[in-house]
Amino acid sequence: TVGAVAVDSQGNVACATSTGGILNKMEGRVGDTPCIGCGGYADNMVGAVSTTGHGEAIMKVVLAKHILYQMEQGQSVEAASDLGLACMKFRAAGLGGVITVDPQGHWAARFSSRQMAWAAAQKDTLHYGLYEGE
Amino acid sequence: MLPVVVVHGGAGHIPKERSELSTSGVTSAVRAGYAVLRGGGSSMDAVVEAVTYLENNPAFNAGCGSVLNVKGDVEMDAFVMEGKTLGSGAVSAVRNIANPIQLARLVMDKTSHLCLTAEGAKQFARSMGVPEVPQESLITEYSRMRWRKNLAPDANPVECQMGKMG
Repeated sequence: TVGAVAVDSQGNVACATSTGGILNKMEGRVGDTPCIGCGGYADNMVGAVSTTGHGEAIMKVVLAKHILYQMEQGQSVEAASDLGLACMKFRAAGLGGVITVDPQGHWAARFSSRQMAWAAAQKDTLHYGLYEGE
Repeated sequence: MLPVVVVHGGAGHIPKERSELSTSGVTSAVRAGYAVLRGGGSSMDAVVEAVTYLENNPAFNAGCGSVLNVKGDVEMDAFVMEGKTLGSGAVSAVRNIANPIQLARLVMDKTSHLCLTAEGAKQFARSMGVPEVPQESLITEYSRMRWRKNLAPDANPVECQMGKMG
């Protein structure tokens, strides 16, 4: 799975997610990616999220919307992302990762899996990582 | 407020020999998306540009390089959403399309629906003039190798892709 989130100069947020799915899936299997609130969500009032990971688990906790709900309750982009991933791990036994932005341009790239390739560009500065803590 | 683009190339197990490919792929994609923002483009333009880059990169599981279903075929899903109007578009189980993310955006921009699937999505793509590509052009040697490996009776495809739960 691949994805992107962005905030533009007008303060508008957006998300995009695309995937081939899970290895050797059944024909006709649809995962979290095209399901609104699961593979992604964007709302100028709160922020935008794109998700990746075990799709069935992501769908059970409606991960993208769950994270934005945590932000509505006052959590930071990092804390809300971690809370969403923790919920997915403990309630649905699933691993994954998310990228999250809020309309002010705060951003996070968090994951519960061993690795997730991510990159961010802001103020002409490039950030990237693959392992936890990078 | 500071404009920003963030991308991911998928969570899970990334073999060491593919880590450099993954890192260079996501940094190229985020540069492409950020260039759109710097040129005055919208956040939607930026995310579609970045994901198109990733779909065209065979190192990632989307577009070219997608994992295969149990029959050895490519079936892809994609989704876009913009935060101003909550407009969104999606496609699921689409085949023979190089960039499903662009098709998802067309669903958002040109229809009153949120998601089109399988044959209906393909018909919509034709009506929009989106070119069809041979399935073989989306399949890599790496994805075929993983498909074969996971046909074994004792294989665990989810664990193979996502890694073991800690």
